[in-house]
Amino acid sequence: SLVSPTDPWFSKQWYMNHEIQPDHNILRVWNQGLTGRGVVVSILDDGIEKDHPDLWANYDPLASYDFNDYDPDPQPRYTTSDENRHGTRCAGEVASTANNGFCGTGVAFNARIGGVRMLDGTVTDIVEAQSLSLQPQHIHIYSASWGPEDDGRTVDGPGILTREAFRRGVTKGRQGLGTLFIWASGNGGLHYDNCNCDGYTNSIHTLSVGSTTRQGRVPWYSEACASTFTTTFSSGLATDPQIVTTDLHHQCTDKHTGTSASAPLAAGMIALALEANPLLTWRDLQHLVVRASRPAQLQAEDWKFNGVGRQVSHHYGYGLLDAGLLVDLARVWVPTQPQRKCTIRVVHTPTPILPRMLVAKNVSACSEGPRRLIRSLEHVQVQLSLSYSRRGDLEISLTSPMGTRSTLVAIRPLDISGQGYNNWIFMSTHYWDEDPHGLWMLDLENKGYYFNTGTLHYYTLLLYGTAEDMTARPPGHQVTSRTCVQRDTEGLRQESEGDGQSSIVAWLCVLSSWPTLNSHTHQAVTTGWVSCHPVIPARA
Amino acid sequence: LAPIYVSSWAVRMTQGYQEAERLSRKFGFVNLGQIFPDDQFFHLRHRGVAKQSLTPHWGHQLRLKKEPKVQWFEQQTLRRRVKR
Repeated sequence: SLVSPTDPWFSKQWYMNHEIQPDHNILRVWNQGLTGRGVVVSILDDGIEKDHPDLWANYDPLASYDFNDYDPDPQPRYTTSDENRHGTRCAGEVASTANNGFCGTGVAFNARIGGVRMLDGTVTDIVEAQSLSLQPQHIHIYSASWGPEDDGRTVDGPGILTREAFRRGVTKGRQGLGTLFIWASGNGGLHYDNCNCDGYTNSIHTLSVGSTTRQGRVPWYSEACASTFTTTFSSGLATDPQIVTTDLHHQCTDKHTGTSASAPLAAGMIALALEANPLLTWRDLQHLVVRASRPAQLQAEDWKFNGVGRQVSHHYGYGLLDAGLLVDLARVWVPTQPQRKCTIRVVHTPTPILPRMLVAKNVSACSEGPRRLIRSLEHVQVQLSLSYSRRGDLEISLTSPMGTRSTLVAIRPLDISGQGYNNWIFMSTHYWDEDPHGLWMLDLENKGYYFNTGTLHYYTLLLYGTAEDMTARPPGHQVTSRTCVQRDTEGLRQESEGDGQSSIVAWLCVLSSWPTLNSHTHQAVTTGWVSCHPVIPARA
Repeated sequence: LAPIYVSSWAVRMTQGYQEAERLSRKFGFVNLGQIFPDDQFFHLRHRGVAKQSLTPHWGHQLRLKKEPKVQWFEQQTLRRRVKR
């Protein structure tokens, strides 16, 4: 029996109140006492109604700003059609207050929540970069439910400054552990759009979130693509239930939809994981999300096992995000070893594109002498420039040495552009933890009229990963030592053998017993955390 | 879709704030400060430039290009971003 919040609309939150099984398994995490306390999330959007009865208690002014008017007040601009309700709705999903008799409950209802108003004015590279680098030592998670147009014809991504903001975020943000950027994967399903044509969702620095309906089906707006990591519930057809959250004018709504609603749910769950283990780096989180996402009841025609035995789909990534599993893994995660990058120039002379063309490359040079530079893959990117008579007719896929075929961009019938791709980078998460050594096969196929022509100017394979054999890590509990040093309230050192109740998390011990589910009660640190020696922040 | 140029520039200066101020006074920009909390990128706006235009402002491009202390600059364009 799990304790539930008393908020009147919690009964409508079908995606986390155990009304369906499996759901996001958030109740279990709350009942372990994790509610997002100490974590700061900011919603980059059109503002936040900071005085909303369900938000004001968690509102964090330091995590907020208005880059339209360059002032600290992120209050949305009110219009007759309430078009600037988006940020407030996304914020409520993450951190609307629990047990206050109002509306529903945020996934991380004790996290601090801020809002950046930047979407409802002139958006430039400068505005995006400033928004994504607001207070990087204070804000832990940035959630963004916007992006280039999902019209099935656009190929667009972050500008120079925004890419610099991502890079700075992951290398310097959160005291070097790396800022967490959570992104909505896109709503272009109706236009056969593909989120690998969106440089925000296919960036290695963002964690892209897809959507599923209550029945576990692919929503009409969902875009399949290889760069999606995980999936959370959202809406579907008009008859499908949607997401409950705060709304403008101090109201509540149960009509939040789209992948916009999915990203904040994931952001909230990741906030719970960060509370369980604040030393997680941005790459640790991505590893954890891969492991904490499962096919569950999600229906897709393209589920397949990748080379390390994980099921993956272009619609859902690794599947439905399970907060309980995410937190369990976070508690015991041993920090990921430093990121390695391997750049392999495969094609560097202009090559005519045949109707069906396979470009093979045997990757063996990804080593430093006898030592393998990368033993376990993370992101794999294909960077290329090509011209093609009708861009959307060209389908590009990549098959790894372990036999995983990932469609980097599928046919886009509305993309009639003759401009081709210029230095564009496609990304896939599908080879996560695979061994990169062996034959990589790039497959270009004309899916349109036979008279399409083009030239591949260059193609570079970019492999990211780590030297550790991640598949060798024991599943579940990974305690490197059962000895846990505890301190009593006077700080005196006490040695204790593992009592089965504690586990070592990056050298911090967590006593996993949080008896009560309530907001804003402050537990004495010694009952929740003790510090072990040594504390080594993980380096990404 | 053709880019729409706005009246802002991102400029990277070798010698920080003082230099950005000097450059702004010299060419009539308004220095809106640093873009990143800790570095040399500055946000300059020019009131004499159309708020939105289909063409970049060649005059200022040329002037900035000639400035030795300007490492990099870019006239900003309108980014079409939709809520999801």
